[in-house]
Amino acid sequence: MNIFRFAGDMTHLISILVLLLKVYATKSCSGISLKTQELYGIVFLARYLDLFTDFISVYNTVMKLVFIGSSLAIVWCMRFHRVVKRSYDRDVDTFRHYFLVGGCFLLALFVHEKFSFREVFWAFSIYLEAVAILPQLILLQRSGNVDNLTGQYVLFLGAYRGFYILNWIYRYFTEDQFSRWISCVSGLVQTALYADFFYYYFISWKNNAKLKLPA
Amino acid sequence: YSGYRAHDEL
Repeated sequence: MNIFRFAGDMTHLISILVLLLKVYATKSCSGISLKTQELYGIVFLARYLDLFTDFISVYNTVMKLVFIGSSLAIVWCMRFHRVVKRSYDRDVDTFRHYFLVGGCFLLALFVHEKFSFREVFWAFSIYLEAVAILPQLILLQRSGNVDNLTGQYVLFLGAYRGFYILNWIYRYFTEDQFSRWISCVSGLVQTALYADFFYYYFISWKNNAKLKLPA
Repeated sequence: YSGYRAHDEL
């Protein structure tokens, strides 16, 4: 594992901790898209089917369990927690995310490395992760004002994707036979989706102003 | 195709 991959995993972990902190400390999930969180839950469950069949390292196994557990916990809180669920922006979070699930699954049926149960679900999870942030970005754009923790959550998620691209570049030059075009193409798409957000985050940081996204 | 270990990332 190289330093970029590790930095990517850590920023991913930090983003989840920021989200948990926001929900726990403020007992509020305003500004957070339940649709995006549900998509992440599906992404991790579909991708980590290999938990039962393949062992790569203790690190990988622990991280997989943390990602599955935390995404399901957030979804549970937003849906069922007596206090937290009251602050859910139900009327703004209207993205029809089931179309993304269907579309990505169809794509995975046709574009995969090997036509097997696990490989199709793996490809599906990669495609779905690439677009899972869309409901969240649209929710932020519609509500305009973004609170600090929500802004940092999305910032760290974007940083995670950026580091993974550096990781692939590093691996491309240091490993023989490194080819994983499904991950790389999807990863580029996924990172590109954050470009706009990064831009406005940078502007607000430079001006020392509250983050606002244009409608 | 080198098998499932190709999926060593998270």
